Amino acid sequence: IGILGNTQQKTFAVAYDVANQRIGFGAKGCS
Amino acid sequence: ARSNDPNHVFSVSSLLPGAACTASKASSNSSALSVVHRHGPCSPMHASGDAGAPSHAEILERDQARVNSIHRKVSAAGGASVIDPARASKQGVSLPAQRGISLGTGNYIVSVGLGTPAKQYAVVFDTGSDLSWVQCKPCGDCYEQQDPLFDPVQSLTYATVACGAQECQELDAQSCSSDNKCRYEVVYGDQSQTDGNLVRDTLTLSPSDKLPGFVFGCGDSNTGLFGHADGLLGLGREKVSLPSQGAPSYGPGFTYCLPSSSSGTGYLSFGGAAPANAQFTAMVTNRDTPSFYYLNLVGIKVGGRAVKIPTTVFAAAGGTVIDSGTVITRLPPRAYSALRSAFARYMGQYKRAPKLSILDTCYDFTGHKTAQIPTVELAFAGGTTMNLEFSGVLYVANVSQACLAFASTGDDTS
Repeated sequence: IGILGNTQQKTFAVAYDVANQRIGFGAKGCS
Repeated sequence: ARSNDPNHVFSVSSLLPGAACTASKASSNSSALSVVHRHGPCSPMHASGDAGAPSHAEILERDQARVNSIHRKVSAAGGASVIDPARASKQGVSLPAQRGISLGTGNYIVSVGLGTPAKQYAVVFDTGSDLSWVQCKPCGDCYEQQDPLFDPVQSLTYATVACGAQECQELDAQSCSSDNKCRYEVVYGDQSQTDGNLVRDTLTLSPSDKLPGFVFGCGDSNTGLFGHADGLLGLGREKVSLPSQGAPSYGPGFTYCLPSSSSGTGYLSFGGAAPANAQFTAMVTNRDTPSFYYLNLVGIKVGGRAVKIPTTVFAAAGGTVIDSGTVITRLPPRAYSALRSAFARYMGQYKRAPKLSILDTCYDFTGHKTAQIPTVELAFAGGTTMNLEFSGVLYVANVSQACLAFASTGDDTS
C-alpha cells in the first residue's frame, strides 16, 4: 500500500469527517 | 509561491527551522489541543533537555521501520493477535496482545489532562492505532518520562474495567487478571510494547471539555522507542479510540494541522466545523485493517503538469493510508519513479547531494541566496487536490542536503 505521510500533510487542516466518510484538506490550515 | 505559480521560490537562509517556538491558534468553537513536534523547541521534552533527539538519518530509518510494520499488518489481513508466551508465563496470566504499528520518531505531541483533579500528560497522537495509554503507578517496568507517572490513587474518578465489561470484550484480544481486571497488551511493530490494566477516568481536553469515563490503558510495563512521552493518544477507527469515545460529545470526527516546521505549533481539535476551504475525498474502509483511514490517491502533478502515471498503479498497490505517524509519503514504485524524474527535470541547475537514508533525490543549495523548486500536487478520487506547501515537498537536513520528500514503497516482488 501507499502511505500519505505527515510531511506532505504539513500546514493543511486535515479533517476526518467520519460521519460522512470523507477526508478533507484545507490549505493554510494552521494560520 | 505566488498563487497558481508552478514553482516555490524560497530564501535558502530560511530552510532550517527556528530555534524558538512560534504559536498558532485553532478555531475558537472547538475543543482544540496544541500540536507540537516531539523533538522541536515547542515540545515539553525539548524544554527539559531532550538529549535523545534522533538525527535525520535515524528519523528516516525508523520511519522505514514504521512503514514495514504497516505493510506487515496489512499483509497479515487483520493483524493476527500475538501472545508472548514468556511474558504470559512470568506474570501468571495469559495477556492479550495486539500488534500495532511501529512508533517511529516523526511523531507529534499533544498535552491532555487525566483524572480528577486533572494532571497534564504529553502524549504522542497517532491515527494509525486505537488504544490510548499512559504509564501508571505502581509500575513494574516504566521508562523515564516527561511528567510524573499517572497515579490512580490520586484521582477521584478512576476505575478499573472489569473483565466482563463490553470495553474489555471489544478489544481484539483480552484476558483477565486474578482480581478480575481487564489486561491489555500492545506490541508495536518495532517490538516496543505496553502492558497494563484497561481503566477509565476523566479525560480533559480543555478546561471546558471533559470526557468522563474515558477508557484507556494504564501501562505498568512499557518498553521501547517511546522517547520521554508520557503515553499515546489513539485516533484510529476502532471503538476504543478517542474519536469513537468522544463521538457522543463532539461527533465522530476530528481535525488537525501539523506545523510547517518543528519550531511551529499546530492543533488537534474535536467538534469544530471543517475549514471552509477544505476539499473532500472519500474515506475508504478496509475491513481487514479497520484501524486505518484509507483514501484513493489517483494522480500527481509537478510544476502544474500531470505526471504520466496510469491510475491503475495506485489501486493495484492496494490503496493509500493516511497516517499522522509516518514521516515520508510512500508511493508505488512506478509512481515514485515518474515523480522523481519529473522533479529532477526542473532541478537541473542545482548540484546533486548524496542520498539521505530512504531519500534518493537530494540537492545542495550552498552558494544560492534564493532557489526554486516545482510545486507538487496530489490528486484524489472525486477531483480533490492537495497543492503541497514547500515544507511538504522538500525534507531539509541542511542547506547542502535538501531532498525530495517522497520514497518508494519498494520492490513489490521483494
